[in-house]
Amino acid sequence: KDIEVNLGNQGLAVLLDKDTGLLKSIGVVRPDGITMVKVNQTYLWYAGMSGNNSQEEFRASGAYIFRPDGAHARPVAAAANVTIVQGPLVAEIHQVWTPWVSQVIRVYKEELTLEMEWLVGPIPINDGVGKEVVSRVVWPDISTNGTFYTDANGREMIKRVKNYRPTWQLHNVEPVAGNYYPVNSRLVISGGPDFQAALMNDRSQGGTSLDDGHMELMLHRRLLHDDAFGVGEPLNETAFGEGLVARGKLFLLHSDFANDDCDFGCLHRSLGEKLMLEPVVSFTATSKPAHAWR
Amino acid sequence: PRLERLKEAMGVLQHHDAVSGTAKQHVTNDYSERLSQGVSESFQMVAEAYSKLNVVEGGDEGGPEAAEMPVFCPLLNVSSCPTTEASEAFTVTLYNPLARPRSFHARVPVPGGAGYKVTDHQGHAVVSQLVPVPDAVLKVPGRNSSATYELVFLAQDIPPLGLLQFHVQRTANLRFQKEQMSQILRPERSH
Repeated sequence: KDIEVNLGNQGLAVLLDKDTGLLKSIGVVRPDGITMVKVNQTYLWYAGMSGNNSQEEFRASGAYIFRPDGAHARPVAAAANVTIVQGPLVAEIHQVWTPWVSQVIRVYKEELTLEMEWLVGPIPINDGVGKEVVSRVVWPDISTNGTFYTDANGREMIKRVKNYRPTWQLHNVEPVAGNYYPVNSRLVISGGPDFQAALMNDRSQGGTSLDDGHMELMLHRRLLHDDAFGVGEPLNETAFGEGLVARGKLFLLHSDFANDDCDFGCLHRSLGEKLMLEPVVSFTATSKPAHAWR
Repeated sequence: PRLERLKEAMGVLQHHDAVSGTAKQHVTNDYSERLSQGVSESFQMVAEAYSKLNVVEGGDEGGPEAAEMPVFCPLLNVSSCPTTEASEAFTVTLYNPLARPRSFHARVPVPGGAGYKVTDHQGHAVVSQLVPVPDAVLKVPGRNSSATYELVFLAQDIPPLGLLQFHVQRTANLRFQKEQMSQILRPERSH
């Protein structure tokens, strides 16, 4: 009933739900077998609050503030069309939710990192609703007690607790936005000694964990109203007469990927360094064959 | 002085509007232009440094010709690079800014209908794979590219603060093409 993708006897195995084409579980392939861990991932969107900013309650979602209309995100689509691409070096799962949301899940041979390359846009606004698109990873049956960790503008990882501020009494009237925090390189959750997970990004984004085992990052926004904090324009970037298309990568790590040489902290620290300082790639046309070039 | 343009652009872009994305659109366009000019000039400097290290052909004979200068393809994120799409043969240079060795899967945009021989600096053949560019990327508005595949190969152990180079040769050899081509499956959904 499921679709399994792996590259031989080392690295990650990925299981997709055959009904929906969505991620269902991942596991490390070891000589003594595979231990799969349940995990779901999909794309959702929040409707941006509209309003004329005449009063506080009519404040629109805009460039400065994230203010969704309602507390729940809507699925972009219930299922994704899937194409599986496999070869000696890399296995890819190309998923298409809608013409404006698609993704490549990527597993390189012998590498213990699940790469998710997202492509979002142009976000449609024909219905007159601004949309804010998120990627949400859910680890079922994991209790994280409303706690997650994010890094903050070059400082250390900071503990975030849902609907709580450590130095003052919070009455949260924004159940989603009030729990969103800057995520500059990673969002980490922990659920006991056997479960830690990190979602790492390639750019600063907003993110949260709204429920047990949830990890959520905001990817791309297109909004129709100014939020009256000073921009004076709605966050509605256009190019080629359409909304912008954005592409980027998220990387998922689980404590099961760790080993004696590299524990979970080592895993996300090492990957963070590699993402921050990627190789600089350049190309030069040549008329020489390989032996002469050498 | 050649770095000043990028340094000044980075200085201007420390403004909170640039960091957070809350500038008006015309200001954002200006930020982009400053950054682009700064990066372009810095890339030229890196290319000249490569030529002094004899990383570029002709670098030891009074400097390389313009056509032999390395190019940095800023549109690799939409799998587009005019040099790799148009050239029968090209070299790939990977500089590792980390202070320890690392491996990296290079992904090079190429047109379909051919195979590609990848050779390392010691003359050894390197295993490579042709992966189709997703349809959604091919349809990105404004993308102007003939690349429908990415050539993937592993650059193993790039030295710390150092370089690895590879030679890529397009070939009509069907055996190569067949060996490199990914297997593609389109599972039908149950519902």
